Amino acid sequence: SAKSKVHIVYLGEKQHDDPEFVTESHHQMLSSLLGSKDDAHKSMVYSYRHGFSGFAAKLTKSQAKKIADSPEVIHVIPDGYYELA
Amino acid sequence: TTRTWDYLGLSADNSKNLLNDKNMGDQTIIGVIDTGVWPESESFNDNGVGPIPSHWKGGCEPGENFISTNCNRKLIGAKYFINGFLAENQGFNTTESPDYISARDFDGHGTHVASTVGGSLVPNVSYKGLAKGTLRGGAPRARIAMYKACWYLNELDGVTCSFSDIMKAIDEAIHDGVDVLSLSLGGRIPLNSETDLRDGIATGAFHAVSKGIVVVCAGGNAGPASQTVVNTAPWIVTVAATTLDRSFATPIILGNNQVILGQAMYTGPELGFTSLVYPEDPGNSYDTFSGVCESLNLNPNHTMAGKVVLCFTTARDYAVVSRAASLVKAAGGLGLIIARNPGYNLAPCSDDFPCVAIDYELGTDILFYIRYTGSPVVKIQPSRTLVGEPVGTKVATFSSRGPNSISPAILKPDITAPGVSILAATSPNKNLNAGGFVMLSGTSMAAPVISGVIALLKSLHPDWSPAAFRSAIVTTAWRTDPFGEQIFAEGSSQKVADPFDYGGGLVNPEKAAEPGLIYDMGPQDYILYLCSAGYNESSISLLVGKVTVCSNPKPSVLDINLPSITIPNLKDEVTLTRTVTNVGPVNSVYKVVVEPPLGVRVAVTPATLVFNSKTKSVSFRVRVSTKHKINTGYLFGSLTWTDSVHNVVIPVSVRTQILQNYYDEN
Repeated sequence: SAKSKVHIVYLGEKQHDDPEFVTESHHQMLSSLLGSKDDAHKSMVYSYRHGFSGFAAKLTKSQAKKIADSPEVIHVIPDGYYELA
Repeated sequence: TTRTWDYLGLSADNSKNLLNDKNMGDQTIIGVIDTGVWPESESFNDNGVGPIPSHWKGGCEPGENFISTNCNRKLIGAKYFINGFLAENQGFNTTESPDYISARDFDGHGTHVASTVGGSLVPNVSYKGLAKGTLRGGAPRARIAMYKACWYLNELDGVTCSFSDIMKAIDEAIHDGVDVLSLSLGGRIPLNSETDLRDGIATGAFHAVSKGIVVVCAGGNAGPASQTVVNTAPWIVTVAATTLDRSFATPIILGNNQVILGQAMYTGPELGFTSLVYPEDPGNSYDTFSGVCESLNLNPNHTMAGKVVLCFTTARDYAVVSRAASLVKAAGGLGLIIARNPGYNLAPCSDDFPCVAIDYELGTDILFYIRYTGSPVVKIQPSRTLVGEPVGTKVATFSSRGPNSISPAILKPDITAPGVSILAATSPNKNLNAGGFVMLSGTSMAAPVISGVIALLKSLHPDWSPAAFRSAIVTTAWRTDPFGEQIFAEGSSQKVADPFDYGGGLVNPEKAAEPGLIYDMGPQDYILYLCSAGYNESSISLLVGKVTVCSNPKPSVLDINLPSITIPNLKDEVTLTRTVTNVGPVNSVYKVVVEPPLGVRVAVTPATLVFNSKTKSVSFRVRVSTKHKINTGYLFGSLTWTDSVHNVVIPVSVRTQILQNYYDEN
């Protein structure tokens, strides 16, 4: 249960035009969850910061549940797959 | 694509068509999210292509066997996204993987899609002489940006694309300034709601469409069963697949001189008269026999050695043909005739082994010839390309069908385009490629046709919304083939195609250029949809980035301003509204023509719409009532606005449900 898996944390429309600022806010959110900037940096897979706001990060189930409870988070889901058509 | 564009009326030889009028889509940027690109393919030469559009903010990312100079004025962008896939597959060995850790395409699918959407002109391309012609994309001077988010996995012998990588690709494509985004990918039913991130394409597409990018997606290959269509969000253009007016007729000549035209991509030498067998117990043997294609391995080798084998199968997928051919070949057989229902996924058998498909009726003819002839023999000649009449257009068996299983009132698929046996560029690693070109089938192949057409339309109407492009192609689509003949749909029996097979119909690019009226939509309409679908306000607010309060009572999904009317549960009577915007001559008068579905009354008010310099948009009401007393299936009609120059047609689909929410299996 403590195994980390990639989760997508979706925050909706981005709240700032500067992508660096958006990414920084993602790192901050992840740092507060994981307890350190270093852990946040290691966990972060992607910061979605141009068309919308969100990030992909390696999280345990309990971490995913905790961040899903944040008011600014719309959805947290484990990564999944599409196939070619 | 050596036939697609001539078939759709976009011949490069016609100087007066949409293609040449708009300089072949120059200045339009098409983003493709797929397996990457083979940049050296002739399809991506930049001869005659102008400078890179000024709105391009993307780049060409170097990686394994890919350097930034692999991009040019045609292939202007190439990026790859693998972090999500790697984080979830830590055992994946990038050094041992045959795929390239770069935008370079190992699988070939992405190259095929990219060359279909916007490949440059390449004359004299064929598959070993079949389907010969000039290969090109729909918008041959449009620019291509490849976003590789799909990776080949040895263990799967296939490709997988993770949500997290796709979402990053969409995020980057939005940043880079693409005008059209083409995704030949999809999930499977059951579908996830549009505000659920599990449908990452719908979520990413929402943001892309909100920024004016047209998002075109494959509708999926799970047909012919109904309710299988995917990528159904109302802001996405969802594409079904048809055949072309082209086939690969392969003469099978029986010893009694009967000639049967099967289908194959057989390019080997003629197989002269050879013994023909259907493996079955002669009545005096202890051996096991089977004429079922999947079980040919049960037959003693001597039954098939030196012969052409006839077998029957209920399967439609090509893998059965390929496996059966291998079994016959391994037993020393010289050819294979497969009797099956059409699956529209023809492919050559490896090593030019003759394998020809026919239907059960012709298969039974051959079976009876074998049974009632002392020494049955057969000759198989190489396949020939048959183009134009009398080859009819069919919605492919595999093409996923509506209704939309999330919101049946939102008609899906939207539109159809050729997606069967399409010859286009590929990776040289691809099996069965001939000189870097391969024939593939799927809604993957149909979606880039629509993306290419929209790229051309975008050059003509740079200010149109994504919904306007969708409306233009849907309301002007052919509901017959380009020659006026009916389009059929393959299923458990062939039937005349309906909107759940092909949406508005077969894309008609020339007509779509000047549609007269459009059913426009913007972000506010998508919010109305989300409210009508019952999503909670907080999710909608976050998705759209502003506080959203749904009206009370909720808006009706029937009022979403789509270029279609689909009423899944009509009990007595319902009234719905649409708004049309004039994009034709300023002073125009349109009159309504209704073809109601059988047993359904459709009344439109007003019956005449008058447009002038002050009135650009007009709303009308449609009152629909049923005469039926039972729960019916869907019945189809149409609603047309005509000014005698433009015919703006939308499909009308109505199902009477006296008993609501009722699953009928009596």
